[in-house]
Amino acid sequence: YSTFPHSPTWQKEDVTYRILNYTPDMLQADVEEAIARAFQLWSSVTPLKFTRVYGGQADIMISFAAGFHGDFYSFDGPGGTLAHAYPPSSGIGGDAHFDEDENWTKFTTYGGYNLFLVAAHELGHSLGLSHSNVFGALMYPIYMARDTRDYQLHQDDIDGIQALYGPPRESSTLPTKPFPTQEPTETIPAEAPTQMSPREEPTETTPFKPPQRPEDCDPHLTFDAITTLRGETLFFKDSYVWRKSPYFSEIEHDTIFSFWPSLIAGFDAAYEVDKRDRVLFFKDDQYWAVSGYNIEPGFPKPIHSLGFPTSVRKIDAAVHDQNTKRTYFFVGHKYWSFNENTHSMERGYPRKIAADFPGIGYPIDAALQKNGYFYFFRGSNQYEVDIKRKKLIRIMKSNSWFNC
Amino acid sequence: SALPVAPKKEKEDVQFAKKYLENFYDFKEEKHSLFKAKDLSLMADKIREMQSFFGLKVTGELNHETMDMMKQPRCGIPDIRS
Repeated sequence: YSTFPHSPTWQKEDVTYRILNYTPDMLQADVEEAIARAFQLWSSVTPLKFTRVYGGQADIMISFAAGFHGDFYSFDGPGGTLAHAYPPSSGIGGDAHFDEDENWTKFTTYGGYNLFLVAAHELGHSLGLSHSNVFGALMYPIYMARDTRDYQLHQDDIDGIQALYGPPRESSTLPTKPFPTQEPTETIPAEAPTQMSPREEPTETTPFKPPQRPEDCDPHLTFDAITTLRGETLFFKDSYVWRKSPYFSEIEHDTIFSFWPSLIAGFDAAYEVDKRDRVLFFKDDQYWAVSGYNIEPGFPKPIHSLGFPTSVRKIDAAVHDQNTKRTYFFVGHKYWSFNENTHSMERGYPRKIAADFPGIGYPIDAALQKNGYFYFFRGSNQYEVDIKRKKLIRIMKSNSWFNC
Repeated sequence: SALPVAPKKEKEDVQFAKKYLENFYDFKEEKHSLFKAKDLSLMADKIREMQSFFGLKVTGELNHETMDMMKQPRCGIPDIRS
């Protein structure tokens, strides 16, 4: 973490804030709740108390504006700079400005910016924190779409703010955990409960609890589907995504919802056709095509439109061979070969997996192509196969990609 | 972080990078500098500072991942200040 030069802080524990105007992107009540939640993040780990005022000068004045808005930092239209805020002092000190040209949202979605997340970051500035270079910290300068339903401050953020204000008082009446968010039951697709046993159908009194994300190095970790995407590798399990980027050594954790909110969790298979910047996701007898965040129109489509017989209800795994432009679909003990150039299944298929890929067994959970090898994932093991020779090279743990 | 984006034109990138480094890394381009090389060296220093801040490979060059990082949506407060 870092602070501003001379570490300015509020020389009091009771800090006031005022919301000067609103964004038309969100309900006023949602704007107020997002900002109140953002303040609560910081009050829960410091002695600070934040009180909202409705007129006159407050310590922290919050507003939405586009382009030039009266200070030296004009906003730049959609994207780029989303917001900024000033360190503690009189006048403009502490104030937080949000770029009205952005699309502000209550939840993390693609194409929008979660106001709670951005507000929490800017209020960190309003309280005296500058940017942190700790990846994953709230005060990291780059917007990171993430699931905020049970959002907690990163330890680096807590260390920073407590270096300025100290820990909360023992007798503090404030809860130490952020108050529970409004469960977005109205936005989670009704299919989501398919991940739970019928006994746990969500009722008014039972909040929806997605299964916990397994630890990266859990020796029993298995995957539903794996694909590359613009140079990164994405591993899917239930609603969770592990992202391995060539730029960062750390594995990033996301949810399917944070990228593709309308897609159902629990994919069966996924693969990328890199030359077309296109990834296909398969679930049951349907499949979707996405390009970055965007889901291509006309999807989902039935998998039978690819040429599978009606007896095939779902597929286990898929992998695309960038060299031959063939995609292999694995179903039970057989596999099909699909020609991406002619968009048709090849003759002579299905063939037995055991005949052409000896030693890897079936059914296959997920498949990946990387560096001239196929990687077939079955349970907590993965089988590295030389693509040209179709020869099993070695067997590794499925999560060996996570630097375990 | 956002999903990676598609590649962009180089000249635009240099201009974009200059503005980015001015906004967030205290880069001051000497508009009337006679020594182009000095200007480039100053900019390379700032690129290195930015790469180091984000944990990227420190090369001083405007490579793909550096440009990608600069294009990510972000907070308007500088990352470092003189």
